[in-house]
Amino acid sequence: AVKTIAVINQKGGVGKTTTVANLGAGLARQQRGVCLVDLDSQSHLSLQFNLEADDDAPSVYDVLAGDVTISTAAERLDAHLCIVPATADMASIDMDLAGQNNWQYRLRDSLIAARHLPLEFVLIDCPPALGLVTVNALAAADEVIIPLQPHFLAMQGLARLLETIREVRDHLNPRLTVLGVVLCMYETVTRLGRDVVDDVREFFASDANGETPWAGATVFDSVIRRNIRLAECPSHGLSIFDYDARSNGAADYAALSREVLQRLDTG
Amino acid sequence: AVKTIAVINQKGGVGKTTTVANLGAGLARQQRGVCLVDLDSQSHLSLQFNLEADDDAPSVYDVLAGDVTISTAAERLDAHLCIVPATADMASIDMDLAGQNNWQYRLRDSLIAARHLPLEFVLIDCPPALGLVTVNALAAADEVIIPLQPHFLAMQGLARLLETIREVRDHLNPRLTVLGVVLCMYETVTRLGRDVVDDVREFFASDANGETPWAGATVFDSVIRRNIRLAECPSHGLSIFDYDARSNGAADYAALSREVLQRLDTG
Ligand SMILES: Nc1ncnc2c1ncn2[C@@H]1O[C@H](COP(=O)(O)OP(=O)(O)OP(=O)(O)O)[C@@H](O)[C@H]1O
Ligand SMILES: Nc1ncnc2c1ncn2[C@@H]1O[C@H](COP(=O)(O)OP(=O)(O)OP(=O)(O)O)[C@@H](O)[C@H]1O
Ligand SMILES: [Mg+2]
Ligand SMILES: [Mg+2]
Repeated sequence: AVKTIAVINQKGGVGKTTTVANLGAGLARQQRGVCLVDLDSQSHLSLQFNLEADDDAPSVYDVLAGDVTISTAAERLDAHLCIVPATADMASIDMDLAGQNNWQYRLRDSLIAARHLPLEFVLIDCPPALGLVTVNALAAADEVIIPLQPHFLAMQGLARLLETIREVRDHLNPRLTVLGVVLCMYETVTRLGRDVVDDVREFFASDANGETPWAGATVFDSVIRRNIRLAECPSHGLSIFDYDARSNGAADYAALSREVLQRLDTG
Repeated sequence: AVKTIAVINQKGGVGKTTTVANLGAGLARQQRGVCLVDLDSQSHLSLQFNLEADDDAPSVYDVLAGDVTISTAAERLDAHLCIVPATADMASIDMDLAGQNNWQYRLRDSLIAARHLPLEFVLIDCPPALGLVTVNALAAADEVIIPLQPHFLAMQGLARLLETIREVRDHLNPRLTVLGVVLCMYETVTRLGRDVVDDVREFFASDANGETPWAGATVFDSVIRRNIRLAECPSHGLSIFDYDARSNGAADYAALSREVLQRLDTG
């Protein structure tokens, strides 16, 4: 069965798009069929793969509006990787969908209709907000991966995000669970970084999380170090593996891909 | 007259909150009366000043809802600095305000009602989106400052932001102009950084911008270098000047404060 993973953190600039692009490419390199879904009106994920989705081509907006299917909107990137691109009109989707019938399940329903595609993973890139679009992603997802940059308010933001995830699990999607937190742009030298990381690891290690959607979650062992090659590769339209396979960025995202497979394959 | 400045960039994590906090503190150190307005549901600006705005205290949500005035909601930080804090309920403001009478002018009207306060500057921290809240900020502002991190899609994001600013100027706020772009987390070593910076400087230097709201805009000479002290000071509830006055961060934001004053004072 297809595993749908939403990559979410309402804090801006923490590595969501970089993680969807490179974890997606990492899973595809292991011969797994992967579909990326760009839910951000900035369309950064789409643009990283040189998809200046012009407004005439079908996009994720049309999928959520119910006008086209995922297989119509998806663009093939290589043998095992495809993407449903976003366009700027995603900026008004909140207003356009609010009040419509079943607005929360638009993405879930379109993914159910796409079950016939040879896919093992769907990765969803979310905008930096906890609005209608993110709710759609959480209602459609099996798992959540949370990129996190050690920031003094990381724990506070995480607590709010987990609350939203619990609400979606209780009211919209009973199977939703948190797979884990991936530390991004990680720099070992700062004391601030070490303190935040200790807090986050402790939070997930504690038994107190029993009935929550994050009871089985961990902080991934694979950490994504700050590495300028990760900031450069998008401008070449390449994943880190094709841009610089010997970089720290490629090593870190390859390790994360293996760890995600290990956690999900054994169920 | 009070100058209202909106600090905006829909790209996440580029230094908006850090700029509002430290430019605000820098202007206040020059004995100018400054009010900070936190429009972000993450409340990061409020939390940086240890304002865990509890849901009972008046917040910016109540101001936009028309229930309280700015002077009621504002909390004094020091002799020349106050803040209108945000709470988590700002996450639903888009839905709550949509369709209400005059929703675009809620902030503008509350600032007009606050004209009697001894203020010279109002700085507005915006969420990473171009939605209803950002439109409110642009409808209320005289000037816009755009923090920008050299990123391969910085120019593309900037173009979208400038289009939104033009639309607001044409339909909601005829006096809106762009003061400038401030380069944040600037690291001189990367080629990517240099190329993006050249593109952005060239864009604003060109005469082609004649009738636009950004015709008079420039890239500020003062550049904010990447400096870990800027990421640390918020966890101590201090501005960079009180946390580490000898740091690069303090020097850079002091220079930016002087440059902003120079640009605005001579009108
Ligand atoms: N490990 C890393 N090392 C260095 N730079 C990185 C790393 N990860 C991401 N970046 C850079 O940091 C910036 C933010 O990353 P990214 O755009 O992936 O974050 P995001 O969470 O998707 O942002 P948004 O909230 O705007 O959607 C980008 O310029 C990206 O290239
Ligand atoms: N010049 C700098 N040097 C080092 N770190 C910085 C600098 N400016 C900001 N930071 C850090 O980078 C992160 C992002 O900055 P900040 O939160 O100000 O961005 P933002 O644009 O307000 O983000 P959001 O889009 O989530 O509102 C924070 O952890 C902040 O402490
Ligand atoms: Mg992104
Ligand atoms: Mg911010």
